[in-house]
Amino acid sequence: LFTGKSLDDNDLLKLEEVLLSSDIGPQISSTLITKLRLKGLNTIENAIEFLKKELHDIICDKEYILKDGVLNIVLVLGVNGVGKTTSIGKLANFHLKKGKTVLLAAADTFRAAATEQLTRWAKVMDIPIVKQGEGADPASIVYDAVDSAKSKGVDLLIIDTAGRLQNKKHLMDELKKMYKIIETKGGCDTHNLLVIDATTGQNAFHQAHVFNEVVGVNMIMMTKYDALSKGGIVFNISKKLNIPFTFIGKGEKIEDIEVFNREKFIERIFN
Amino acid sequence: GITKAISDSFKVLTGNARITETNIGNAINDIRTALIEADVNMVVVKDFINEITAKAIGEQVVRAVNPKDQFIKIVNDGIVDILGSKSEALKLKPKGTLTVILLAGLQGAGKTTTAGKLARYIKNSDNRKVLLSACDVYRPAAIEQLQRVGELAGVDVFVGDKKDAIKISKESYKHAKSGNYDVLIIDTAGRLHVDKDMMMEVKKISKDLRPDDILFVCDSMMGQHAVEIAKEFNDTLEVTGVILTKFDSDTRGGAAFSIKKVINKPIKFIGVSEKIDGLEVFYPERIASRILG
Ligand SMILES: Nc1nc2c(ncn2[C@@H]2O[C@H](COP(=O)(O)OP(=O)(O)OP(=O)(O)O)[C@@H](O)[C@H]2O)c(=O)[nH]1
Ligand SMILES: Nc1nc2c(ncn2[C@@H]2O[C@H](COP(=O)(O)OP(=O)(O)OP(=O)(O)O)[C@@H](O)[C@H]2O)c(=O)[nH]1
Ligand SMILES: [Mg+2]
Ligand SMILES: [Mg+2]
Repeated sequence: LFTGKSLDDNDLLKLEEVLLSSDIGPQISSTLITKLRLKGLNTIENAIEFLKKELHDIICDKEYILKDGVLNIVLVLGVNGVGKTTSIGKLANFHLKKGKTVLLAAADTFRAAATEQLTRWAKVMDIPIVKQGEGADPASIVYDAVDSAKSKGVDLLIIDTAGRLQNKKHLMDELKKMYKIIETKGGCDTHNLLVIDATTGQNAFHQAHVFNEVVGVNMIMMTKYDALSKGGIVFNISKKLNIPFTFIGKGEKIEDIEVFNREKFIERIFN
Repeated sequence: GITKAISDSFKVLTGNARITETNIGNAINDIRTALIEADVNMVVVKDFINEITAKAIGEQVVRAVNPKDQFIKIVNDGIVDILGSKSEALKLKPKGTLTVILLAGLQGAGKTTTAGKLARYIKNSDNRKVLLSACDVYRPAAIEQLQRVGELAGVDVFVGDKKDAIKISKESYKHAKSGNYDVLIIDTAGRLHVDKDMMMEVKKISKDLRPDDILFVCDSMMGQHAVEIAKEFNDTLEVTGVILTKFDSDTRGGAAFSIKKVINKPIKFIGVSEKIDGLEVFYPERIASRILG
């Protein structure tokens, strides 16, 4: 599509389409193209390099590293079906391979067979899991899990929650209650991990925004990156909310997780 | 939303008697931005804008209506037309003859939950004996999930004993026939449109069972790639309809518009909650007003 020739209006249009088709959104896309136009570059290569640098400066990424000598808690949240439960399996395994001890908590007591699903992952890794029956109060599982994690002296407790749409107030209240329990117990380093689906459009920003308002989001994992969507929703979230992306989910197997890499991510936008 | 965009663009044009290229220039740009913000696919937006521009300029403004309202109506009608003029029902055979419905789609789209909702809907609205078939042999506890969903829907669930989706689908078909079921609903594993093996698997199930309805189950909050994904499923399976899930979210739902425009298959139902009764027949006006915002 792009070969070594000079930039004209048509090229700018094509570049804008590359940005828009990546789910970057009209706001950021038009801002970048306007900047590009004013830059007065004369080749497509230079234009792409310019855009890559601009995008590079927008993205927030960060490594998630466990703190020593304290219980680390990751509360996993997000809307329905994005890959929370599967990602917990991957995340647990990721830390197990680093020699850490992990405990899981099945606090999705609503969805059919949610506890069974997470229990399978726990069994695969032979790690303990705190759970109760369907319909139990998720807050009580969080309560028990934190106590259990502390008494067991595990490095990391990962808590699975039910998928919930951010526009459902009673579900966001339920999540807030679960978070308050962790906060109240104290003595731990807690990260709220928002899971978003790479194929999601502009609503992903609203998801991040509301979850962040309700319980605060410390880090984000983007799943289904292997569906070949470009995941451009990363930019709006980074720019307006300053929440770092920490992991990418790229498949359904336990090893299909990688640390979020800014360069690789931007490269793929322009492939 | 788009309605506001049009209103703002036309604010300066009070008293204008007809829509011209000049006075809709700004409105067009704003509509384009609003549609993309609503997740309508870029290529679909281009075509749509061309269509409504041509229509708008060609129109004499109706005496009772001002250009702004006229233009909003043109955009709204344009969206409704593409979405489909009325809801299209399931292709149910006469009772006593087995109807087969196959569900397919991306991971996490809502297939298993929708299978249960559909089963309950058919059972209650048409007093039919429905059997669910658990053909997801990959996802941990997928079978348990469908069994629980079947309980909530009040229908039987067929569970095979081998880890072979194609074999299980055929066994469930035999079981449906011998058990005198009216409808067999096949729940399949989530799969990527770019996973050749998995797309071949669902294609084989479809070839073997020759379903009466092949429904593409899709998350309504999908972004620009919705078209590419829907196209691939449609090319592989020749779907007979689409079910859009999670419409109870506050997503604008532009994917619905994009998918319909590109593969032109009817949107039969929308998912409106996680509960077993959270399934509604599709009405284009509702979706159009959401996209318009
Ligand atoms: N291709 C692909 N599929 C994924 C990925 N992550 C999760 N999945 C699949 O997405 C589907 C949903 O995953 P879950 O882990 O159940 O999602 P969830 O967010 O826990 O869902 P709910 O609890 O129902 O809200 C499953 O079929 C997973 O195998 C990924 O990175 N790539
Ligand atoms: N709010 C809402 N949630 C829904 C709707 N449909 C499905 N869900 C939820 O979406 C999540 C995923 O649903 P599943 O039925 O497991 O999706 P699936 O397509 O079978 O997933 P895989 O088999 O892993 O591909 C679950 O949490 C469901 O409760 C809907 O219409 N509204
Ligand atoms: Mg889950
Ligand atoms: Mg399923």
